[in-house]
Amino acid sequence: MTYTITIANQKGGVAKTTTATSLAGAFATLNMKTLLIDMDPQADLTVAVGINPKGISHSVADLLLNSHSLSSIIMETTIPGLDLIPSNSDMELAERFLPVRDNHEYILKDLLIAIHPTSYDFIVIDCPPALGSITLNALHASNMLIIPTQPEYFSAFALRNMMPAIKRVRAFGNPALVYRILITMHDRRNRIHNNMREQIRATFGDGLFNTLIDVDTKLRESSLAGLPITHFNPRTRSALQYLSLAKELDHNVQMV
Amino acid sequence: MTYTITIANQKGGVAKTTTATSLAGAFATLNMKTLLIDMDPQADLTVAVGINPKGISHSVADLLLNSHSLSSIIMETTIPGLDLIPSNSDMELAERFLPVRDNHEYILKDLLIAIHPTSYDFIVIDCPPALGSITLNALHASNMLIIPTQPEYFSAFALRNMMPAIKRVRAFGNPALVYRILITMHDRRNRIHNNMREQIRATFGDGLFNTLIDVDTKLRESSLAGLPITHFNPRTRSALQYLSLAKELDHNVQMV
Ligand SMILES: Nc1ncnc2c1ncn2[C@@H]1O[C@H](COP(=O)(O)OP(=O)(O)OP(=O)(O)O)[C@@H](O)[C@H]1O
Ligand SMILES: Nc1ncnc2c1ncn2[C@@H]1O[C@H](COP(=O)(O)OP(=O)(O)OP(=O)(O)O)[C@@H](O)[C@H]1O
Ligand SMILES: [Mg+2]
Ligand SMILES: [Mg+2]
Repeated sequence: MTYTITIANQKGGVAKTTTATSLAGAFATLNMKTLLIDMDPQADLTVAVGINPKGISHSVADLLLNSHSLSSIIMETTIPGLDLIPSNSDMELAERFLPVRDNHEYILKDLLIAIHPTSYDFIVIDCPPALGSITLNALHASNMLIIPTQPEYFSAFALRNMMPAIKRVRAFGNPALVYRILITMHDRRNRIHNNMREQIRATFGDGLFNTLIDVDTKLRESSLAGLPITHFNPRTRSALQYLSLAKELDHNVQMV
Repeated sequence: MTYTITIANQKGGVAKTTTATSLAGAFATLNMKTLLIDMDPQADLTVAVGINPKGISHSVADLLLNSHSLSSIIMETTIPGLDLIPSNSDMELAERFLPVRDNHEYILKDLLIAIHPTSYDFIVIDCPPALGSITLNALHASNMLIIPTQPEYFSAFALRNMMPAIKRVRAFGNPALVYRILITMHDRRNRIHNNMREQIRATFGDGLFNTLIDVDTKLRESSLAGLPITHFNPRTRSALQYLSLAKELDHNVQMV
């Protein structure tokens, strides 16, 4: 059975794309097959796995606006076992035209039914920093929402804004959606980061992953190289932390 | 004459809100009157100057959706000479309903005409991390666009996406719009940051401010305190850098 994960947060710059890329890289390292879906018009996930958005003929926008089949849009990456549905600037159009259609929030969910349950172990969806129709489509198509957050004030404040969106998705189509919070870009020497981390842990309890991701400048280098950190430099601290996150997740999924 | 500045970038987490707050604080330190406008549904700018978005009765959404007058929405902050048009979660509605109206991109521009030219020296507008109708409204109402960017790969990549939006705004209503790029969260010890900074300088030349903003954890503390860094701890490196940015800007504006 394929398990689908959305990476979303209205707050910008909290490592949504970095988490989608690194987690998929970690699943590949554990010999699990993963399909990445880039739902952000910025197309950073597409770039993070070494593909030029300007060079692709069809993207996720063609899929959502109904003009192409799933199989004609899925691409292989340089990583065995890791495929991608890329994004490009056409997604700006999808952002504008999706909301005017009836039941626009369920378009992706209905499309992903066409994927055979044994094709992939995981589907990982990256979203733009917004709670509009694109992110709602991803949430309705998912088993789990991962909310990356920096241990900083504006990010912690944004966690509260995510809860009403989760309640709405559960009430209108996906009652089984679970969420988990992931602390990212954590600096252990910073007093604010340590305080915020403890406040988030106190507020959300089991809703927070045990694994947290520390600041690691090697992650910046891996995005330049177009490779997940697990394949760019597997021994760095962040590669090992994303590997432990993948194991923590896989363990949770088996438990379900 | 009032000079209007939009702080925008599709890329998330690049210090848009921190720049809007700190720049307005710096203008106040230089005895210039500033009106801040929070156009982001996250309402981080409202929070950054110590106001609880859940506690306000009317926000910028009421202004844009035409139900209230400007004067009934403008609030004073604890900083003399610094006023605010706050945001709250009603802005999610504005994001959805604005684009269906005719000439939706010019609503803010037409509303700001009601502000007397001697009321403020500067208007500073914070935007969500997107290039939709909200950001377009801000761009059409502005003299200048400041694009904060981290010296990192995804941020630098996003700069390219901003240029077509600037061209469109100039072609359809605001030919005099100028833009300037501001490097933020810069870590002088980081090789990637130094390389990226030089690449941005080589690509954009005079389009880049001379002033750049270094990483400074005191900025995180000031957002917790609900004060601009210039009023939270005026002697920190970032307070002095934002002060020099305000002077560089004021000098440019006089030159126009
Ligand atoms: N653990 C980390 N250590 C250091 N840098 C990091 C880490 N995680 C992410 N980054 C860097 O921080 C920046 C923001 O991360 P990223 O772009 O993945 O966030 P995002 O939430 O996807 O942003 P957006 O809201 O624009 O989609 C990137 O330049 C990335 O390389
Ligand atoms: N120079 C700096 N040094 C250290 N931290 C900073 C600096 N500038 C901003 N920050 C912190 O980085 C985070 C991102 O900044 P901010 O929220 O202002 O970005 P933004 O572009 O407004 O994000 P969004 O895209 O969500 O609107 C915040 O937690 C802020 O406190
Ligand atoms: Mg991203
Ligand atoms: Mg902001």
